[in-house]
Amino acid sequence: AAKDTRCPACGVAALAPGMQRDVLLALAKQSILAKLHLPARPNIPQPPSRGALLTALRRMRAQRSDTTAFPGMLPARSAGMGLQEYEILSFAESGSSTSHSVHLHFRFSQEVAGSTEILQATLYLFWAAPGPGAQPVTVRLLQPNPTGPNMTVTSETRLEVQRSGWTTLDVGPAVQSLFGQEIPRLTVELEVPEGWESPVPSDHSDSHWPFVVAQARARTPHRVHRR
Amino acid sequence: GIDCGRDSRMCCRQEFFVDFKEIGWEDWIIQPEGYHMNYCAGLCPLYMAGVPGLAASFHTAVLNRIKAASAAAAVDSCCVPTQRRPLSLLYYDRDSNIVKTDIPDMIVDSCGCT
Repeated sequence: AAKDTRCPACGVAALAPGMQRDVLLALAKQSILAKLHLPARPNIPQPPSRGALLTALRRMRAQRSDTTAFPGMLPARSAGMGLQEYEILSFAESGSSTSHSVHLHFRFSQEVAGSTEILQATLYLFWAAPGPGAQPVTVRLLQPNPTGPNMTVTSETRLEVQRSGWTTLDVGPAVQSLFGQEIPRLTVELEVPEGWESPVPSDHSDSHWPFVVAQARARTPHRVHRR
Repeated sequence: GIDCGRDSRMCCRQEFFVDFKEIGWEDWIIQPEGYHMNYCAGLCPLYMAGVPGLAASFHTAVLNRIKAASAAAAVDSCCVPTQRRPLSLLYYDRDSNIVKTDIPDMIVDSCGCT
């Protein structure tokens, strides 16, 4: 630094320009990570396939153009009170499967789950071309059982799949109850009668891979009122 | 507010762009490619205290002259952001989910003296 050049406001010696840049870049990184509640930048194990990502973004846009807030859930754009909002797109991970059922897992990061509340969450399932006539499918939402190794069923929906295409299911309450847990992971079980084919695409890279879209909002900071 | 020029000494807004590729974050931040963080720098002598930036009206300038004349406690004030904008980010979290969020108050739009 030039001799005796000090910051007039705080008295700290002025930084050499090169060092100033490094300090500012470090400040920018620290500021972004802090606001995203991330201890460090995330390492991406395997990003979703481009096809699945583009299809999901298209579906979300189509759904938003005619969606209405689900009853019982806070409408997505309720008075935001200036709180930071998140939109999370989570693609399914394949779980265990049998000849007539398949498990899909959807993980949510601790950082987001720990600091937000769910406004809305929707499960998107694409049915490949079912056989002639309606195909019965049972969709169960499972959660880890805190007292034992099994999973507990939190909701069950029976669908009659008439033709191939996307179906959506409101999973808001299930995801909301997950957000308070140690491992925020939603498990979906799809079951068809014996002899029927699995209704969802078989491989991960298929652009019609199941996904969940969740809208969350930062929790209002806990205010302690002193009298 | 005022943008800093080459020889600005008074309180102004200094442009500063953070290129995510330069800091090796382009693999987990999908959009944007960087962001205009900007920051405030410069002097805030007593008679400039309390005005947004330097674009002060005539009335404020007269008031400042009076303040400077009184110079009760001849201390400088600080050059701080007076207007900021959110930063919209689309990024992968560590479970490879895609998250979109608007982080409030991340981009400094203008500066002024406290």
